[in-house]
Amino acid sequence: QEMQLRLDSFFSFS
Amino acid sequence: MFEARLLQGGLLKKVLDSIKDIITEGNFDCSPNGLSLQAMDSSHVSLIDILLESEGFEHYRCDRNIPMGLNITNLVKMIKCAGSEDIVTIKCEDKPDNVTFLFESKDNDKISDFEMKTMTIDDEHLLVPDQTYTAVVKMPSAEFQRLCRDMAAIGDTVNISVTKEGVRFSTTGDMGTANITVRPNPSGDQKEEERTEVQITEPVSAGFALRYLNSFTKATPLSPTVTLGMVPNLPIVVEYKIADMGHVRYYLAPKIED
Repeated sequence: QEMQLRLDSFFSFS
Repeated sequence: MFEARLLQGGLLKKVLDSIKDIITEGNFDCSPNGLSLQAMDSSHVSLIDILLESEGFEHYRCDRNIPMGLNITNLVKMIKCAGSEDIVTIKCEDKPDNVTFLFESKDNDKISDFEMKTMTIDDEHLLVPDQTYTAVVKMPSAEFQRLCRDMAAIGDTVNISVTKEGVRFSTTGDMGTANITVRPNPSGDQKEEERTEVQITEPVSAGFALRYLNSFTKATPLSPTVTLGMVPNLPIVVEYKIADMGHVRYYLAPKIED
């Protein structure tokens, strides 16, 4: 089973 | 106030085509440097980053930073009314309730103006760090488009592996598997835009959703080449450079084995 990661777990909000 | 005149109005249509499947609204940030947009899709899996530099416009005036919040679906409808050869001028006040689009035909025999309401959009700017990519692949954009389309016919996820020998795209679905390897060919007789080039410091491999990659390839008409940048365990960047103007860049978070 594959899980799609979200971008906010890599980049922070400014 | 903000005023920008673009001789190749068709470029705006192409830029909108490259984002309309991914976002429904966005803040176009007008600044003295140019017109930019950063927006995530609703599930926060991908990010669009557009830059149209002020130098690329025939006339550009921006006195202060103005966020121009626009509904993309409506914007597409309005820009569709411009002829592909039209000169397009975008105008708004410092705190705009409306944005004006002026379309002039090339022979100056038809002038249209459209006014569109702006909207307030909560800014969710992500800080994308400047990074050195472990693997950078430059290839013809049409080739990448074809490849993503073919892969999507077989599976939902593509695994992209880059080694100095080339780039391997693999997918698996109910009907079977598919592997396509694209090899670098810098010494051939091809024109620069027909070449595939691979620069790596170490091999990288990761899985990505084809649905998103396929949406990104809507930017293909903007550039003859596309550049993929990868770092282990980080989002991939897919970049289409717009000649003398800037870029449309997409970031996509990887998929992992659960």
